[in-house]
Amino acid sequence: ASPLTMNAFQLISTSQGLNLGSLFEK
Amino acid sequence: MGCFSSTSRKQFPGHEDPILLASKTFFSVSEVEALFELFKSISKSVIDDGLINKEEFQLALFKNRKKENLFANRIFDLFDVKHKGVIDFSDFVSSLNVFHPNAPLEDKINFAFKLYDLDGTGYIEREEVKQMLIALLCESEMKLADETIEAILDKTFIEADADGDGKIDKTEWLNFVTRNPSLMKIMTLTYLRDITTTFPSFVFHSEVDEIAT
Repeated sequence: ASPLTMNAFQLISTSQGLNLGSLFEK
Repeated sequence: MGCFSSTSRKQFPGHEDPILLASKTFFSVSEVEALFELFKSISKSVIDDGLINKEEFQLALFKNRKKENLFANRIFDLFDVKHKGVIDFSDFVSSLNVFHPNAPLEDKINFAFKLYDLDGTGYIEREEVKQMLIALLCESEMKLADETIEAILDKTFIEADADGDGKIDKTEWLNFVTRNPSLMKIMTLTYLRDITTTFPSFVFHSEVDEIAT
């Protein structure tokens, strides 16, 4: 989706820094 | 077993009794022990002191210790429950508990609010959202014109800031995420459902009788 169709939090929540799932990936 | 147990706990400050931790969280005793295996591997990646420092946390998230990231820093600060600059095992389990699939949505919404309230003022302010948006753009190497960033902020605040005072309070946040449930997806880690399968070695290090699990 184009950034313009998203709100700021939808964009922010795609940050790798918020992807805690990667803690579980060895 | 007594000697092994006490030595183990001395090396791991905050390593509360797994039964006690399980009683305070949505994790079973086996799951707490499996989380301890994960905690051990992260906490020894740079300094083997039984605690997770910021560098170790970033290394675990990005597999790259040089990466400085606003969001990873915020998560670290919220996981550092005792504000000691490090995450001990009890902090780790109680923080991950919010991300458990069975944790109340209200807890997840509150945690996300704290995460985005960068300055801890009790409001998510427009400047904070702008700062996070710019951090995200830098991280993803995406370039947007200033007017585009302002347009995204305008749109976001029209949707989220019901009273139009330029900041999002807790009630406005609750209403906003209720209308945008996808924003809460990052607050649930499905990995936590089968953590004992991901870290089966907990069985070999268990300090708890089988009957208690």
